[in-house]
Amino acid sequence: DGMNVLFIIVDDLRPVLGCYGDKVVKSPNIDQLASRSMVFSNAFAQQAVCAPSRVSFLTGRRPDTTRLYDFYSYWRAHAGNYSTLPQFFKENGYLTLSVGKVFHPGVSSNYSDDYPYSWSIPPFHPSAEKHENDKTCRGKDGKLYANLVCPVNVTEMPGGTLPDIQSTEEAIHLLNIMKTSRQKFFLAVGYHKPHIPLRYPQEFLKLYPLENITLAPDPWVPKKLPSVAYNPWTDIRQRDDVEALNVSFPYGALPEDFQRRIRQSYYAAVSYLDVQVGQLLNALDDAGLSNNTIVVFTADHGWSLGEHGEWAKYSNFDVATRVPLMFYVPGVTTSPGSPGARVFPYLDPFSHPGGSAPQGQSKEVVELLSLFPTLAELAGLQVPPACPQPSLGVVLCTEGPSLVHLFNISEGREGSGGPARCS
Amino acid sequence: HEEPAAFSQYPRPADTPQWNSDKPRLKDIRIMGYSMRASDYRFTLWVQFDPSSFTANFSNVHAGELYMMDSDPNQDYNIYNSTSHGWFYQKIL
Repeated sequence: DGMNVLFIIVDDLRPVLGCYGDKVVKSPNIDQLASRSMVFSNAFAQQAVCAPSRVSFLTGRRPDTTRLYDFYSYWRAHAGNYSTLPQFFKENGYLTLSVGKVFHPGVSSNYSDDYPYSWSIPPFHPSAEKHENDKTCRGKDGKLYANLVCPVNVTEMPGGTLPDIQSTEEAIHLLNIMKTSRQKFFLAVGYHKPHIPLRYPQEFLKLYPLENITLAPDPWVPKKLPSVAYNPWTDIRQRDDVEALNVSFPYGALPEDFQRRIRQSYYAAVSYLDVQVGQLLNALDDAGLSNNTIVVFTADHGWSLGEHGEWAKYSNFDVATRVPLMFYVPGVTTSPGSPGARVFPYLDPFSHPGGSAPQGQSKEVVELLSLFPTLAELAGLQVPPACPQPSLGVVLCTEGPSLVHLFNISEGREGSGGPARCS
Repeated sequence: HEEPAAFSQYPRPADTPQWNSDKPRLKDIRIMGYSMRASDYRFTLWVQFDPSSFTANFSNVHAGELYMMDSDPNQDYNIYNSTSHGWFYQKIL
């Protein structure tokens, strides 16, 4: 009861993480979090595109209830005045704070990230966000482009920084303010990477030599795939480097070398994200908040890395809908640490192998819809009622069940950190 | 005890890929792909959708997908047209 909540939501992250069994990606900090968490191996988003997925899990309602399948309506005006997860915590005495990309910006969150309903203070957006799609990628000819694959020298970027670096700085700043206040907080931190453009500090490329990067195991369009099911990855075709390849629409394949470069940069962006998460969790330790803060780590949907001849999300394939989902609950997923002991020491992906196994793992098929009731129950709040069908007129209810009954943690088991890769 | 399943969905403007197939605006949605993902299969029905009334017409099926996870974990071999799927149809409804 009275636990704080740190809610980390990542844009377009499929479970390519050491702790989900991936053999390529270096994600020691997220793996370390998993080694102290309950990890769900089969968690799925309700729609594989940003705004509909985020509004769905933040209201606990399916897209057919939020009636948001694109980016251009605000559920409170368009479908129903549904309460949100942060709003629920705010109404239960929490200070609710948003950093980075939590709601999708624009119409779908009323151009305000649903403030003031969901948040106690105006949400923070990194100033570097506005340069996200600028021509900041240096081509072989030395000119600047708006590319898909975009390793950069951060010092050359506008303001000498990147959005996620600024988000981490702001989140750490807020944690340091919260440590001295007695106020319970719900802090949501939304990271932009690995959403496209794959723009990340170029040094992360060293972790993934191109010769080690393979194609997807099934980089062709399946014979019996109905044409309606195929996602023609239009958004990446509009990036300068992809456009220059003149790939035919809709079924032309990207050159294999470029496919491997996309996969290489996706992995590099994941390791860059891992560093941000590691710094954030290290700061949670520094603020002495690790033993009374629930940490949730998830994503809004996945991303196809060439499987089925597809890239990006926009489909019902597992690679687009399956997401990482884990809950760290002090005293539940780990025995209460001794005061002052570090729970999340920062791990450098350039020197740490990562890959620690989850503390607890469930292979049960679950939905992001369950985030809302699960967090309410973990925080000791009254779990919202299950929605009637239909629930358009119901302000507070959820269409998914709480997952707490699936937390199969043996009491007091120490975090199973260590080199063993996850199953 | 009902076997747990995750339900996802994706909208499309037409049966064949076009420039707005990835992100159709609400007014252009004509088909909705409803997916039911259980531990051992993924079953998807692409059905007629009316954006003005937000209703899906499950008696007008444009296409279907069925993948058995044990033998086809990457979902490359759609067996929808070569198997009877009445049970799946009932379950997703």
